[in-house]
Amino acid sequence: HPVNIPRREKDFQGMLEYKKEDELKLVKNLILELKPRGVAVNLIPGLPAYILFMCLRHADYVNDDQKVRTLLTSTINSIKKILKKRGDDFETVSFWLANTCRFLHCLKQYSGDEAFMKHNTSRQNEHSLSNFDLAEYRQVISDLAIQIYQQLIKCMENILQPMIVSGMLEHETIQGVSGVKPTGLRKRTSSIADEGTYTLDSILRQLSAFHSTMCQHGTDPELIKQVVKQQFYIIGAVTLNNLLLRKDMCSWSKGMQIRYNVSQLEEWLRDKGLMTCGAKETLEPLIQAAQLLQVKKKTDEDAEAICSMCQALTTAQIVKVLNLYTPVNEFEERVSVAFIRTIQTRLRDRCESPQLLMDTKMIYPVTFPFNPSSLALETIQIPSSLNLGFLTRV
Amino acid sequence: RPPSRPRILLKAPTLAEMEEMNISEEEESP
Repeated sequence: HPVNIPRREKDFQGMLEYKKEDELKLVKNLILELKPRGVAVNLIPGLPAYILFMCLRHADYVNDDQKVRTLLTSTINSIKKILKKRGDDFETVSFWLANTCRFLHCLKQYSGDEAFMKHNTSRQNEHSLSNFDLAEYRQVISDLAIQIYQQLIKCMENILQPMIVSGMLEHETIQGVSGVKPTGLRKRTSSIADEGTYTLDSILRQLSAFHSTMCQHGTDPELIKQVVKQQFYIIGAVTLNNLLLRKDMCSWSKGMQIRYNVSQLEEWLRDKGLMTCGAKETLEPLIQAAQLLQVKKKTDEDAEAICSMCQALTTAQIVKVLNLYTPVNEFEERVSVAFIRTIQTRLRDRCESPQLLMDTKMIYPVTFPFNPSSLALETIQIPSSLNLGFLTRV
Repeated sequence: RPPSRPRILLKAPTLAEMEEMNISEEEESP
């Protein structure tokens, strides 16, 4: 019986050997039955991706193209399967977006392609795939990551959607007029906002919950920025659309409330170090609509100021706000038809869509900038909680 | 592997083709 000499760390080559018949068990334990809130909570971020890649490395190392193919195919299909089953759970989708991207980065970082090796240690270069070029599989995995990203946005939108109008428009914090709805409106979902009324705070807490979940899962910072930008776009678009459809929202005080809410959202971005991710800019139409509610709307000079201020609003949107505008009190008159004509004349040669409402379903195209990892594969140890005892470190 | 020997490009099915392969496998083993 061979003496079990403990191998020193440097003897491992960062691969995991497994028998072909154990492949189904591998994807079952590592993908299909892994609970993001359970075992996965205290894993190192991206561990499933590293484990899958180390298995792939061994199949490549022994020059078994069939084993490489079947592992990649069952990995991809298992991820798709779990997302079909639990695709409405933000944690699950975020977890597998982070791991799919990490797997994709590993395929690049260890592809042997110079372009992806700039930040590698010499040790990491030794771990490059030796026999197979998986460029075509990288494209498939990138397509999968795009699908998962779109699903994540849908997930997040379903959670945020019911909060936006209440939190950004209806709930008033400035004049101290409490807009608490009767408790009958209590939401059933287990999400953050379980009180009767969604407030701006509910939105901010939910944004923070999304953000910390993605960080905990090891999602690429560049990807988190794109998700946050998309979240802010949805918040801005839904808020503006409701403003444009509701007379009761077009008042001087509502303009003030919106500007306050926007400043809180910007504060949140600053707090998370996300001021440059483009999220703030997506709120520009809403910001300008709020300003439009507060500026003077009488003279030619006022008209000129409005036209130069409202660059992110279409003419239809500007005219709509002016038509819906409700004076502060009986001393203030409604916006005159003549004034609105002046605005329309000034803006007639603008080439823009006649659209009134923003497209709340628009998703910015996503990119996955290459993000190599400094993690040394040979040091990775597999927690027993993953039930992967049939894998052998090589 | 001598660095000079290029890696063999593995042709990959598309996501959709993979899904079809997966469905047919599942039908064979209910």
